[in-house]
Amino acid sequence: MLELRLVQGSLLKKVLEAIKELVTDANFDCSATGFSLQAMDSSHVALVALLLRSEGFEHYRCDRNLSMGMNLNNVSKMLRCAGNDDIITLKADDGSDTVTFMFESPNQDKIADFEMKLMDIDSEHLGIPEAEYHAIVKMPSAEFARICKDLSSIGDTVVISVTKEGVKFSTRGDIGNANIVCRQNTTVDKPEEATIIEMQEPVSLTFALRYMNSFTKATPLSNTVTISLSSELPVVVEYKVADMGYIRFYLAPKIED
Amino acid sequence: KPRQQVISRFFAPK
Repeated sequence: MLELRLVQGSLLKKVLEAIKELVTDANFDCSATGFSLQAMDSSHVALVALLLRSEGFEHYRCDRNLSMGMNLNNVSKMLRCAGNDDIITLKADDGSDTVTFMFESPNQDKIADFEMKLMDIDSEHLGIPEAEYHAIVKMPSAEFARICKDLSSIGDTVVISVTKEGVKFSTRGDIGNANIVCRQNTTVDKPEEATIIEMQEPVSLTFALRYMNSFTKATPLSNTVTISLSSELPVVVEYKVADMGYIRFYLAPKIED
Repeated sequence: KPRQQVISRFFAPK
């Protein structure tokens, strides 16, 4: 028996909008720790890891570890029927091949049940080792989204370089090239407007902008984004999901042959 | 042109 009640149901709506472009089908795993997902895009270039900790739910009942295969486009269709202020409850019985999404309006005058078929998905979990990153950049998520969008009108790849000067996003294409430098800036009115650069050593990596742009679908979840870089490692682009967890996007770098 | 690597090159199956 599984029953997860999320008062801030809009978070789940935003989570689905954030990952459905990157991943088609995925297993949602429920355990005592929380509600999680790990999945790769169809090209195995990017990986998304979601965790919503059990403490973040108003009610969290998960009698045994359960893995539920879902088509994310279909989940998104279901969740789009929930109001932004609705309380969302996920329910599944042991051995059932369906999951039920229950939507309650804030004043309890409307209650809806949407039952969705589950699917069998073969997926292997990858071990993501703890890594020391050469540089960690925390910046406003809207700023990062703007940079990725702007650069993708010029080129296909972005070089992200962190030095003492700041973080530089560069691209080149047929019509020309572009460089955007963001310097550390902590003298802002609100902490979420700050750009904070922690650098152990300079790092420069090349990534496909198509994936970066896909990651920025998570922007509505959080005012800030954290970009962790190490040479020879996938970049981690992390958005916090309120105080209950995170979405982490891992993207393998491009290398010169 | 730079070559795209895959995630499994960095993370092994559990």
